[in-house]
Amino acid sequence: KKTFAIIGLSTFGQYMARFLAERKFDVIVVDNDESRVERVKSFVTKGIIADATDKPTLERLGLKDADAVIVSLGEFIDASLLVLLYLKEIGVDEIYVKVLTEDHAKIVNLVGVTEIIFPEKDSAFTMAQRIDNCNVLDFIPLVEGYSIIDLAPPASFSGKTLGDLDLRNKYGVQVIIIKQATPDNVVVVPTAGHCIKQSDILIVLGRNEDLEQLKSLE
Amino acid sequence: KKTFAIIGLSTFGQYMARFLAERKFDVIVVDNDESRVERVKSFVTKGIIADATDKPTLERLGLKDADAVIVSLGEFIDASLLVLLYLKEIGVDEIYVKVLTEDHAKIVNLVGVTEIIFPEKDSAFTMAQRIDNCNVLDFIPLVEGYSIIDLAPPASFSGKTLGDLDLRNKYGVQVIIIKQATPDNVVVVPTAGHCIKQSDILIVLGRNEDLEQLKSLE
Ligand SMILES: Nc1ncnc2c1ncn2[C@@H]1O[C@H](COP(=O)(O)OP(=O)(O)OP(=O)(O)O)[C@@H](O)[C@H]1O
Ligand SMILES: Nc1ncnc2c1ncn2[C@@H]1O[C@H](COP(=O)(O)OP(=O)(O)OP(=O)(O)O)[C@@H](O)[C@H]1O
Repeated sequence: KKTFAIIGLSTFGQYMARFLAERKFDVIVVDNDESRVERVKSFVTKGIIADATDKPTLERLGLKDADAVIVSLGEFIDASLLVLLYLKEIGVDEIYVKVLTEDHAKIVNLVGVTEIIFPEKDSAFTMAQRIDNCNVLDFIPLVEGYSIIDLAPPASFSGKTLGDLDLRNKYGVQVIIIKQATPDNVVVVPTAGHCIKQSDILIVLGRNEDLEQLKSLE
Repeated sequence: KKTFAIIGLSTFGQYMARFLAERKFDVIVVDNDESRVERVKSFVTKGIIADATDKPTLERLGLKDADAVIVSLGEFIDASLLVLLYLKEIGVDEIYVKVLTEDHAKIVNLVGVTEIIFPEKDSAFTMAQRIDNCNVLDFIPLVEGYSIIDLAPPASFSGKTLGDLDLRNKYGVQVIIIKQATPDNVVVVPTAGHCIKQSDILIVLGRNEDLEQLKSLE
């Protein structure tokens, strides 16, 4: 069972706690504001009222074993950087940081994190696409009978190229993205020459029945 | 050419202004904080320093002809509700409101808007799915530098097949869907043999620079 820790119960932090708890994960939260910890107490595994910039406190939480830690300390940029530093020293692998400004993002990037979350910028980007009727993502699930799925490649695909496999003609499906494990990389619009590894994850678009057929291959 | 108005240059509002301006739309912004209007002046069509809750000011802006108005007044919930009311009285059809809390969202919903934007909640939702490796649809816009766009085919594409055009190798882009006008039909996972008509709309995935190159073709 996965465990996630959320440091800082800003609006984003509170919703992360709720959505992760809804997915039945263990959720540990830390905030120095008692009322905010109270607000999520009913659905989190452990709610800790403490100053996250106190390193011993962080160490006692056993965060090294968490699947990921999300830092959401709002405008307290210096606090978020301290906590980020301590999490790295503790040995946490997956760290997500919610940032407040472009500069905050740049500093966090220099320190290095798994991913930066910038809700205002991301939703503005998404909104700008949709307002322009441009975002087919809202469109794809609305095309009856079609889906996009993640697929671990069947053993028979390993070592073959997309060109060899000719999935579009054989199964009527399209590989639109490949998530590679090594190197940790995302290939958007893979070419026919891409050689499939066992560790790849294929993101495939197609008719539901065709995707089912693909999933049943060995 | 489309026109959009942004009332309130919060972080979200500023990014909306930027992303819409980048798509070559006319962007009008209103904020009573001079420094915020200054920050976006270089790329918006018109920057107005004024109190948006002053109805005559709003009326003078000719917002009735805007394709959409985005309200992003942050924690000034009462101001956002007043502005929302006035926009409806002025006769603006498409109104988007960025909300701060669940309750703010409920009140706005009672008044009625085209769409509510709640960045912190939306990104938490997306993040919770991704952290669980479950939903690639939110994955696509978050792959930095890539987009999905609608494209009317350049004249030179008419009558050619996707195989002839070989866009993946020529431009590094992938046509994932084709919306046909005649017959009114959507082709998902088009094959290499698909012959492009002038009336088709191509849904293309690729790196932003490559999509720009594609858009500039004749
Ligand atoms: N040193 C600290 N230790 C623990 N919690 C902290 C510390 N500093 C700040 N916090 C908490 O971090 C949270 C920051 O939330 P805040 O509401 O300021 O963020 P925000 O920028 O408004 O984010 P959002 O856009 O998600 O609402 C608060 O709950 C605050 O109590
Ligand atoms: N009556 C008003 N008329 C015009 N502008 C206003 C009015 N009231 C507030 N504003 C503007 O609305 C903006 C609200 O931004 P603010 O930074 O408070 O939002 P926020 O909740 O932090 O949003 P974000 O999460 O996008 O940063 C400010 O730029 C402020 O000047």
